[in-house]
Parts: sequence; structure tokens; C-alpha cells
Amino acid sequence: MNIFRLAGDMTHLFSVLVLLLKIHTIKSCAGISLKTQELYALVFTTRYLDIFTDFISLYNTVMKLIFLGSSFSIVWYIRRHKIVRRSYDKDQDTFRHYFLVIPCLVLAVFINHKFTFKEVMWTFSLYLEAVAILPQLVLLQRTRNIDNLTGQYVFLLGAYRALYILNWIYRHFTEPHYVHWITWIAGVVQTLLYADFFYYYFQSWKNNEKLQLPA
Amino acid sequence: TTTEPGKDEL
Repeated sequence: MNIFRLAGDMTHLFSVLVLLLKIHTIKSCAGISLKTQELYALVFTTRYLDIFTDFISLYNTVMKLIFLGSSFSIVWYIRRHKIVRRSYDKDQDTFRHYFLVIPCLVLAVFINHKFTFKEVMWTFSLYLEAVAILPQLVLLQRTRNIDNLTGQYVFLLGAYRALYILNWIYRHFTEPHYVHWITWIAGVVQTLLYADFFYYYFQSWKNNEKLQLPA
Repeated sequence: TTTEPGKDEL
């Protein structure tokens, strides 16, 4: 494991912890898209189908369990927790899941490495992860006033993707058989979706102002 | 290792 991969995993982990902590301590999910959180739960479920069949490392298994557990907990909080769910703004979070899920599923069925259930599901999870942030970005754009923790959450998620790309570049040069163009394309698309957000995030940070996205 | 590319990542 290289430093970029480890840093990427850690920012990913922090992003989830920041979100869980925000929801748990202030009992509010204001500004958080349930649609995005449900898509992530689906991403992790379909990607980690191998969790009990292929052992890679203890680190790998533990991280998978954390991502599965945290994503389902977040969905549970927003849907079921009697205080948290009151802060969920359903009318603003209107992105339709199937606009993303169905095209990704079709793409995964046709464009994959191997036509087996596990492989198609794994590929589907890559495609879906690439676009799963969209409902959240749309919500940020709509609400405009973004609290610090939500801003940090999205920033950490974007940083995780950027670090994974550095990891792939590193692996490409150090591991001769490391070629995986589906991962590459999905990963680059995913990172590009954050470009706009990053721009405004750094602007607000530089000027020491509250983060606001243009209408 | 015999792990396929990408499968050892999260």
C-alpha cells in the first residue's frame, strides 16, 4: 500500500466520521442528501460482495465493515431517528435515484471485465460511486448556505477521490500489471464532478468567508 | 499476489 492510497482511505474514513458525528451530536442532517447516502449504501453493498469470500487483509476487511456500517447508520439516522429525521428537507432533496442507478446498471451489464454476477455488481458500484454525489451537489446548490461540517464532508470526499487518482498513477508505474481502465475512467469522472465545488471551497477559504455556491 | 487489479482497493 502506498502513501496516496492510505491518505485516500483516511480522508474517505474521515468524511464518513465527520458526517456521522455531525448527525449524532447536533441531531441534525440539514443540508445532507438522503439520496446520496442511500446511493453510497448501495455502492458499498454491491462492491463488497466479496467480503466473506475473498480475504485480502485485515485492514481491508475492517475498512469494508466500517464503510458498510457507517453508510447504513447514516441512512438509518435520516430515515428513522425521531429527532434527526425532522431536520431532513425532503422537498429540496428531489433527485431521483433511478436516473443514476438504471444507467449505471445497464452500463455495468454491457461494459465489464467479466460477465459474472460479482464482477457486474463490482463494476456497477464503480459507475454508481462516480455519480452518487450528484444529489448532494444539487442540494448544496439549492440551499446555498452550507454549514462548515457539510462543506468539510464534501471536501473530504473529493480529496479522497483525488488521492486515489494519485494512487493509481503511482501503481501504474510501480506495478507492471496494474491496468484497469474502467476504474480509471469512473474515478476521473467522479473527481471532475468535484472540480466546481473545490473551486468555491478554496475561494471561501482564501477569503475567509462562509462557503456559498453560486445560484 | 493473485488479487485482481482494483480488488484490493476500497
